[in-house]
Order: sequence, then C-alpha cells, then structure tokens
Amino acid sequence: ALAGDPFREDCRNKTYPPSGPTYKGTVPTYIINLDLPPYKRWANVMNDKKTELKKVMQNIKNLVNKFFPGSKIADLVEVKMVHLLSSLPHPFREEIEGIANTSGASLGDVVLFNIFYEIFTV
Amino acid sequence: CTSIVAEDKTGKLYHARNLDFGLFLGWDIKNSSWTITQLLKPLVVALAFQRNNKTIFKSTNFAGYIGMLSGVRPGAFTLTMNERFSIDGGYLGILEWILGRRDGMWMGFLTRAVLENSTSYEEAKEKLAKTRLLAPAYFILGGNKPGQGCVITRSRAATLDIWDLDIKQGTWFLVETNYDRWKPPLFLDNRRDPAKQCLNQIKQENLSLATIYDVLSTKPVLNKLTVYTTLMAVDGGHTETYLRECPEPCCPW
Repeated sequence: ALAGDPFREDCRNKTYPPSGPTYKGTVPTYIINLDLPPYKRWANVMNDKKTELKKVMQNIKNLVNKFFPGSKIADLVEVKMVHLLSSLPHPFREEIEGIANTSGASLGDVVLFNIFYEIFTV
Repeated sequence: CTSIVAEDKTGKLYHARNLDFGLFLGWDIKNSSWTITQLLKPLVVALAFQRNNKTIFKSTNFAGYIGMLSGVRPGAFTLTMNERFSIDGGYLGILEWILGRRDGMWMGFLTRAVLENSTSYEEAKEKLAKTRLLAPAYFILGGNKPGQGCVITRSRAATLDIWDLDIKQGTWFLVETNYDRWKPPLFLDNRRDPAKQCLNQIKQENLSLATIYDVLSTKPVLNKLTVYTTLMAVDGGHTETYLRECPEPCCPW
C-alpha cells in the first residue's frame, strides 16, 4: 500500500533548521497573564489577530451559506451559540466574551470557533 | 494530524506534531490548497501562560481559541491532542450538553485545565484518561522521566486504550495519526506507516528534534492540510513552531 501511494516520498533528512518550500515562517509569541481577569487575558493577542479571526469565520459562514442558501442556517447557529455560551464553565465563558469584545467578532462566531473540535469529530 | 513522542538513548523525551486541519472546508483552485488551512496559518501563535510572572505552561494556539491542542508544562509533561473520528462523535456530546447533561468536559477545556493545573505526568495521565468528554480524542502525553510517554485513546465516556513507551520491548517511539492503533489506517490516508518507517530509519541513537522535524517534513506526513509543526522537549519547556507548506506534488490529506 505504501509503495502504491503516489504522493509518498523517501524519508527526508537535513531539513532542519527549517527553510525552503515546505517552510512558511515562524509564529509570534504572546504572554497570557493568568493573574488578569479572564475577560482581559487575550486582549493583546486579539488586538493583533482580529482581522484574521474574522476572515476565518466569514469563510466558514460563506461555506455554510453555499450549502444552505439564504443565510438562515448560519444565523440560527449564531443565535444558538450565544445561548450555549451561558452554560460554559468559568473562566472559559468570560475569556470567550473578552475575545469577542476585543476582536469585534460576533460572540456566536467565537463560541463556534471554540467548539469546532466537538462538531468535526464525525 | 501526526503526533510523535519518542525517547533517545540517554532517556531524553521528545514530543512533536503536525497539526492538520481544514479537510473539505473549501478548496482554493488557484492556489491548490484547502481554504481554511491557509486562513488558519496567520492565526497561529505561541503562548506562554504566566502566573506571578512565572511561566506555568506554553502552547501553540490559534488566536481566538482558548483550548489547547499542543502544549508543554516545563519540567513536567508535554501534551498534544489528535482528532478521533467516530459516529458517536462530539455532535452527540453537544446535544447532550444542550439537553442538560453537563458532566462531560469540552476537549479543549480539558487539555487547558490539565496543562494549567496538573503538576506531573501521572496526574495529567489520570485526568486525561478518567474525565468524561463531549467528543472522542487521542491524547499524546510525554513525561520527564525515561519510559514516560503514552497515547490515550478516548471515547466520550471511557478510555479504550493506553499505549505506553516500552524501551525494554523496543518501543522507543509512539506515532499517532487519526486512527486507533489496533486498526489499519484508511488506505487513502496512511501517514502512520511512513512516519514509523522514517523513525526506524533514523534509529534511536540519532533521535533529536531536528531528525523528528525531518519525519514531519516527509510527504504524506506533511500534506496539504498541515498548518504547523511544533517541536517540544520537556526540559525547560522548550518549544519551536513553524508554519508549513506542502508544494506539489502533495497529498490533499
């Protein structure tokens, strides 16, 4: 089966330190201060990344709207997500509210982003 | 995803992963890539969680996501999570939660709680194995002593299997992708055997973060869904994260 895999290649070597066409860059580092109130912990990260987060969520909504035209499903999910938030445990609920507030993304979108794993395990 | 926990000849533990995400979430024909995979790359951040100006744990996250998918508690343990697909999946857990059954834990919140509160490999292992979940998962855990490494296969309610490192029996590495270890992977998605073959080729005496990066750079372990590669060593909580790209020809998953 391995021999028949058209994408299979021989084991790579000497690829480290990363460079070349399989390397796309490093990532920025942030400190999350757990001594701050949960609502404020993610402010630095989200000030820098709000545009990127909104772009991802908009694309997911666009995808949903392609399957269910008219945006009714996407709107319904958003409303349900806001309801779900109130049942999430401390301090996660407050952290999610803080992220939505700082980023300007809708609360429903940020809840959905945080429970994506549970949705996608089928 | 592909996660690797491995021990070198001196007993030092290494832990690394490729985070793959975005399957079927839109295909960008122009760039020959998954849309969401590409959009997630600018969201990847390295985080240091501090209390009293001291780093308690580190993680690699998507900005806006407060759970943990890859993290290290310096000097104590390393942890990654791989997605486990099941008919009895997380959507049922969400439904139960909405209907009022709330004794399960959201996956990302559990890994976050473990990294934040557990102070040893054993404590982390117990919490990951015994806490009821909303969705199935694979937890890959590494410790700070020789032999401390395992893959915990979880259904929502129970631990189905704990697969430990066993140096005496020649098991110096564990590779977990997205399939139960006692079952063959889907024939269209076999990343497990190429990763194992490359690790066997490297041999235990040559194991390092650099050689593990080689494994995670080999197609199809590296594929069109790969967002980032994280390398971790528990000593000092060392982590390195790199965004990835898979140039053609490259497996779409």
